[in-house]
Amino acid sequence: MNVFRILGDLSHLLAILILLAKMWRSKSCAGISGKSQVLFALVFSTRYLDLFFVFISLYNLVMKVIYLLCSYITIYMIYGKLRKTYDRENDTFRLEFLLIPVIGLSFLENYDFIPTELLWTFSIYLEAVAILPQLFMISNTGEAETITTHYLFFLGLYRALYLANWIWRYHTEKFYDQIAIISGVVQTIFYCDFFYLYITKVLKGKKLSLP
Amino acid sequence: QEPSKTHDEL
Repeated sequence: MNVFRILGDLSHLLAILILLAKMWRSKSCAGISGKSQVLFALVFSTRYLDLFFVFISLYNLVMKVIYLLCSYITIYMIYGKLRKTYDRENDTFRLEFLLIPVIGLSFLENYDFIPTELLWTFSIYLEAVAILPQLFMISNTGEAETITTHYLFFLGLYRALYLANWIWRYHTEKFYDQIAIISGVVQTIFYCDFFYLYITKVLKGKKLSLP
Repeated sequence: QEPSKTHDEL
């Protein structure tokens, strides 16, 4: 465990909590893509099946349970408690365009052709693209609430910190995981355009709106 | 070294 990894995990947790706090306090999930949140729940559910098979550490176990719980609470908020505020008309990304290639790729490129490993691989590939419905929704409406942009910033920062973690681990432990690394790079690239807007607009006190 | 199959990251 290195400093990049722990900061990455905390940044991920902070992103999830920011989103929940936003919905809780405003009693609204406007501007949030329910589809992206369903994909993230699917990512956690397929990746953390190992909770039933292996014990890695108490830290690992607790964090996995927290991520899973938070992601299901988020879905309950969007499609249950706050469904009247859900902006369905602008959440129009076609999930099959992501799911079909991701399922195909996980069958083609994996470490082992066994169910748990295929599900892990699927979750890694899916996570790389799971934010696209949210980014698509922002480009549909042309704007995002500032709190939503903080959520996206910490979610992107998490993956960027994981890249630093992998470089660190390669140099110190000779550890590498090419599936995670390549997907992580792709995932981080999706945030670059957003990072630029976040730094040039949101941090200067302006609302994020697209030209 | 082969990539680890116990995935210890989150």
